[in-house]
Amino acid sequence: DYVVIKAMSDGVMISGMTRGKETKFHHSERIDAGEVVIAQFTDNTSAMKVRGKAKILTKYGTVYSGMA
Amino acid sequence: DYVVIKAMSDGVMISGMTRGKETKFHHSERIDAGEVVIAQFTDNTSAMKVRGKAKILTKYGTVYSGMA
Amino acid sequence: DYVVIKAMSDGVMISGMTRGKETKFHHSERIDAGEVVIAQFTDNTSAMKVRGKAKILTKYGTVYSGMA
Amino acid sequence: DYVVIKAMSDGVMISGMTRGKETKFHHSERIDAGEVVIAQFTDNTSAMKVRGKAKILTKYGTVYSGMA
Amino acid sequence: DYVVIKAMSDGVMISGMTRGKETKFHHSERIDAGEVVIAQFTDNTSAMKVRGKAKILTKYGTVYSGMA
Amino acid sequence: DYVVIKAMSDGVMISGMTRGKETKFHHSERIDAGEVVIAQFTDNTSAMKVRGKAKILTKYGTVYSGMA
Amino acid sequence: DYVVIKAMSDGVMISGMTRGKETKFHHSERIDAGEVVIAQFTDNTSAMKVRGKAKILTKYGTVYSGMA
Amino acid sequence: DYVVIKAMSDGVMISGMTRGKETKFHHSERIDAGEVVIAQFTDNTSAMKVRGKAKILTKYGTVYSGMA
Amino acid sequence: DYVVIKAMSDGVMISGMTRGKETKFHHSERIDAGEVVIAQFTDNTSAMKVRGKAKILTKYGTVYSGMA
Amino acid sequence: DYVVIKAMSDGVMISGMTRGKETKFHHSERIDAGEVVIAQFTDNTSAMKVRGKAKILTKYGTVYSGMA
Amino acid sequence: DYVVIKAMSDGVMISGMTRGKETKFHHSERIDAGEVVIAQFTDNTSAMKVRGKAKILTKYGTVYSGMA
Ligand SMILES: N[C@@H](Cc1c[nH]c2ccccc12)C(=O)O
Ligand SMILES: N[C@@H](Cc1c[nH]c2ccccc12)C(=O)O
Ligand SMILES: N[C@@H](Cc1c[nH]c2ccccc12)C(=O)O
Ligand SMILES: N[C@@H](Cc1c[nH]c2ccccc12)C(=O)O
Ligand SMILES: N[C@@H](Cc1c[nH]c2ccccc12)C(=O)O
Ligand SMILES: N[C@@H](Cc1c[nH]c2ccccc12)C(=O)O
Ligand SMILES: N[C@@H](Cc1c[nH]c2ccccc12)C(=O)O
Ligand SMILES: N[C@@H](Cc1c[nH]c2ccccc12)C(=O)O
Ligand SMILES: N[C@@H](Cc1c[nH]c2ccccc12)C(=O)O
Ligand SMILES: N[C@@H](Cc1c[nH]c2ccccc12)C(=O)O
Ligand SMILES: N[C@@H](Cc1c[nH]c2ccccc12)C(=O)O
Repeated sequence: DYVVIKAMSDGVMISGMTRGKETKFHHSERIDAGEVVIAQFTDNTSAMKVRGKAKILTKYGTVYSGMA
Repeated sequence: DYVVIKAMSDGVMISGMTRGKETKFHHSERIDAGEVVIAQFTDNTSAMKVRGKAKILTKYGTVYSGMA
Repeated sequence: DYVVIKAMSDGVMISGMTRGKETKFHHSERIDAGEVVIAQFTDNTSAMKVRGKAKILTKYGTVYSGMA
Repeated sequence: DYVVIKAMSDGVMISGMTRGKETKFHHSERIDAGEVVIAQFTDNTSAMKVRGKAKILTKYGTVYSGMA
Repeated sequence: DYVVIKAMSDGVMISGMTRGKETKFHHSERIDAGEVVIAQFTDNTSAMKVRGKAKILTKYGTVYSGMA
Repeated sequence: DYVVIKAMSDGVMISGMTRGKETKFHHSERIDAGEVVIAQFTDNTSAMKVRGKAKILTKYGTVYSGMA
Repeated sequence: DYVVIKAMSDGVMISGMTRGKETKFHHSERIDAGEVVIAQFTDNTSAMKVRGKAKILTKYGTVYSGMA
Repeated sequence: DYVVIKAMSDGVMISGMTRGKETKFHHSERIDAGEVVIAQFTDNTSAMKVRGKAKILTKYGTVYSGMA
Repeated sequence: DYVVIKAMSDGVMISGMTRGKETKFHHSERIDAGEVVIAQFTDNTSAMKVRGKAKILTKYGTVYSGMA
Repeated sequence: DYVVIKAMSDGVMISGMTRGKETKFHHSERIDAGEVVIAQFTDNTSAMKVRGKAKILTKYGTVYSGMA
Repeated sequence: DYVVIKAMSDGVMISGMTRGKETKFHHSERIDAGEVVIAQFTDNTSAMKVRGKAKILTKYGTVYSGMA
């Protein structure tokens, strides 16, 4: 399982949240307008948070963060 | 298995409920309008609760919390 | 496998029933109008009971509890 | 595998039948009009019996008990 | 794998046939008009026989016993 | 994997053929008009033979034995 | 995996070919017009040969042996 | 995985090619017009060659050997 | 996984390329017009090369070698 | 799981991000206009980043990096 | 998983990139116009690079390298 995130403006942040009893951010990746990250769920990442304007492709369809 | 949650207003709370004999909240993540969380079910999370206005994408379709 | 339950009025109760030889409620989660719970079947939960007005999304489609 | 049972009148009975050489009822759950039970097949339950007026959602479609 | 059997008249008989070298009935469950049984194939049941008027939902579609 | 066999006239015979180096009938089940048998392939049954007028539902569709 | 073979005339022969380094017939089953055999591939059968007029249902569709 | 081969003229040859470092024919089966062979890939057969006029049903569709 | 190759002219070559650190041809099979080879990927074959005019059926559709 | 990346202009960079507790780039592959890379997720790569103008084919559809 | 590559002009290069911590080319296969290679991902190949004019069939559809 992975998701596809394309920044629609600069400074989009993709944060990986730790798997396990604790939930905290283990890594935040910044992408600028047009850049694309394709990120899997892993042994270390069981949740992700996206802030800023981005297009996010998931198995349930596309959702836009940072806007209506 | 994961779900996608996009906050449609500020202060949306996503709470993870513990797997096992006991059921309690192990973590609550706050997201503000436009922010998106993609959260898996895990060894530690067997249920989730969403409060506030959000768009929730699941394998059975989209449901809106916090409104009719 | 999980189900999605959205309360359509206050005081909806979602009860988890124990897996095993015995069948009893191990946890009841109350949700108010608009709140959403996404709950898996687990080692501890092999059946669920929903009381009150709610929209329930399952792999066989949507069913409404607490009303015709 | 689970089935979804919504009571369409009071006093609907959902009985779990034991898995194994013997076949008997190990638990009967009563639900009243509007209440919904979502029940899995398990190590202990290899058959179910539904009596009274209910809507039953299965992987082969919906069937109505207690009426034509 | 399970099948869904709804009695369309009284006295419908659902018989489980033993798995293994021998084939005999290990249990016969009687259901009356409107009652529904949902029965799995199991370690003990590798065939079923239905007598009387019933609607039977299977993965290949619906078949009616006890009538043309 | 199972097949569904509905007798369209009396005296339909469903024979299970042994799995293994040898091929012989280990059991023949007679069903009369309207009766239905749902039979799995098993450790003991790797082929089946149907004689007489019957409707047979398989994963490749329905076939009618005993007639054109 | 199984195939369904319905004889469209008398004397149809279904031969099982041995699995392994050698390829020979381990069993030939004769079916007459209207009779149906449903035969799996097994530890002993890795190929089948059908001679005579028959309708053969496979996962790739239906083919008719013994005729154009 | 299996393929279905129906001879459209006499003398069609179906050759099994050995699995492993070496590639040679371990068995050639001749079928005459109308005869059908259903052959699996196995521990001993990792490729097949068909010569002569035949209709070949595969998971990618039907192809005709021995003709345009 | 297998592919289906039908020669559309004489002298089509199907070469199996070795699995492992090294990549070389372990076997080349010649087929003439109309002949068909159905070849799996195996422990020894992780790539194939087709030269000459052929019709090649794959899980992504049909492609024609040796021509535009 | 793999993704397909076609450079739509020169100097497109595809960076593999390490799997595990740490997240850093282990390899960046440059492709020029028209060149195509097909890259899997692996034991070492749990996320990828694409910069520059490219067409990216994923299981959720196509997305274009480096442009609106 | 495999991809299908058909050269649309001479001198198309298909390079296999090593699986593991390091990423380098372990093999480059040249194909000329009309020739087709069908290549799997393997223990040794976790990415591929295609240069020159080719038609590439993947599970996400067809993409053309070496041209617009
Ligand atoms: N540490 C949590 C992270 C998480 C996953 N899904 C969640 C849903 C809600 C809250 C936290 C989470 C876990 O692995 O389970
Ligand atoms: N601790 C419970 C949480 C839970 C999951 N699904 C439920 C349904 C109802 C009530 C509680 C639950 C469990 O793991 O089983
Ligand atoms: N304790 C029971 C709960 C149950 C699941 N499905 C049921 C159906 C009917 C009655 C009870 C049940 C079990 O695990 O099997
Ligand atoms: N004890 C039986 C219950 C059962 C399942 N399916 C059945 C069909 C017919 C009769 C009984 C059954 C068993 O586990 O096998
Ligand atoms: N005892 C038999 C029951 C059976 C299953 N499928 C059949 C088909 C025909 C006759 C008997 C059977 C077995 O387990 O194999
Ligand atoms: N004893 C045979 C029965 C059989 C299965 N499929 C067949 C096809 C043809 C002839 C016999 C068979 C076996 O287990 O393999
Ligand atoms: N003994 C052969 C039978 C066979 C299966 N598929 C074939 C294709 C061609 C020729 C023979 C065969 C085997 O198990 O492999
Ligand atoms: N002996 C070879 C046979 C083979 C399978 N697929 C092929 C493709 C090309 C050439 C030979 C083959 C192998 O098992 O791998
Ligand atoms: N020996 C290589 C063969 C190969 C498979 N896919 C490839 C792609 C490109 C180059 C070579 C290959 C391997 O097993 O991995
Ligand atoms: N090292 C991280 C890389 C990663 C994967 N998915 C992510 C999502 C967000 C941030 C980092 C990541 C991991 O393996 O889990
Ligand atoms: N050696 C790398 C090759 C690779 C696969 N996917 C990639 C994506 C980006 C960069 C390199 C790669 C690995 O096995 O993981």
